[in-house]
Amino acid sequence: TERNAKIFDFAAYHDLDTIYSFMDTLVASHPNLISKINIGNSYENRPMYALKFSTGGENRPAIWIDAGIHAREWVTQASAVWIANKMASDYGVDPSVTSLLGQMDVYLMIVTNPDGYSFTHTDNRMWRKTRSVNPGSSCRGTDPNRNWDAGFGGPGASKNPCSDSYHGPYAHSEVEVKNVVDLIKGHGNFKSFISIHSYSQLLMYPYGYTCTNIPDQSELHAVGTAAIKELMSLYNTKYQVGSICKIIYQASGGSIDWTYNIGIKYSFAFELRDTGLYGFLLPANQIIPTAEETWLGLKNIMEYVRDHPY
Amino acid sequence: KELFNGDQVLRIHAESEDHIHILKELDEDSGLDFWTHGFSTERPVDVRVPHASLYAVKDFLKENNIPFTVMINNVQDLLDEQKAEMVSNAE
Repeated sequence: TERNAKIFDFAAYHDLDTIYSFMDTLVASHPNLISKINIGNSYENRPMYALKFSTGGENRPAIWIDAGIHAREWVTQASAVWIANKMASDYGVDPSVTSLLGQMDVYLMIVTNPDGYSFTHTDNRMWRKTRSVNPGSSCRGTDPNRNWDAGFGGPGASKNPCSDSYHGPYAHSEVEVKNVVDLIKGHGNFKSFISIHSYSQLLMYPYGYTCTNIPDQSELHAVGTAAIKELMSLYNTKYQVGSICKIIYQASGGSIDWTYNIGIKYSFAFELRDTGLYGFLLPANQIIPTAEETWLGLKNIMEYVRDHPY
Repeated sequence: KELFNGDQVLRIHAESEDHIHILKELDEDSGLDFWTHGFSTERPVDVRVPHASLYAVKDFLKENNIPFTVMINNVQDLLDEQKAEMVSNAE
């Protein structure tokens, strides 16, 4: 077991237990900044944890960041581990992070699909979905990013339980999605929602379920453009900015469409790198460079959210 | 444990609307594993093709003059490397 955050090997992929024990280590190292929130359990009854970065206050405006909703996108969970440590160690050192956490809370969910992530370690490295049983089908799982109540069941999602983009029997049918939905609605004061995926080097904003522009399209495009400028400054990893529908394809039931529609204006989705020929099998030696550049983009967005209260 | 011996990941470069129209026949329910989505002429699409379907899919692309490259020659080899690396890191 990694004894403390300082000797944790961030340049390696880890299984769920190791990531969960890293969370405990990080909380223990920063008791006045970080707490571990159990937002509920997964379908196979694994606890779902979000790390809450808070310096006090009551129900402060907050930013949500999640990684790994698609289980096989390992570089996202690994980057989120590094980002959690970075945010903790930069608080009190980096004036911008200190200012951000002085005014807002940040919730960081490193493993948003624990059943799927566990399954990629034990049975099928290519698994993407949840592990729920689909009655009447031998195929398991729902695509947790087609299961949100935003254009649910529309184009870009499949009604076939065997498909990797199966939308599920109804919106929020997946307990993993419902747990996040309930936390966001219960809290009621989130100002930004950022979901981290891989791979394609994209920074996207709503909508996915329609190619109609959102009312805040020009502002979010400008925020995204500024963020990827920061991101690209480190290793020149080429990113594009745009709405999900226009930059990839029409995909309904996605998380950031739902969060935008309930009023969380600064809703974004990252597709992290593979700049080469590895896809989801990105070598571990690219974890830290990926996390470092992603942090610059994330930080830029969070600074903007901090400075533009609404 | 699911093994992926002989599976390849093809990077498909659609060059025209015709290509895009034809590629949509390779839809999600055909057992192909789309690693990236959204056929367009701007960005290639990566698809993991099970070994058993490899020749049929390559023939289909060649017949329709749709350019592709082999991005990952054998998925299982890469998985074995990743697993070995994780084991040595854990040690």
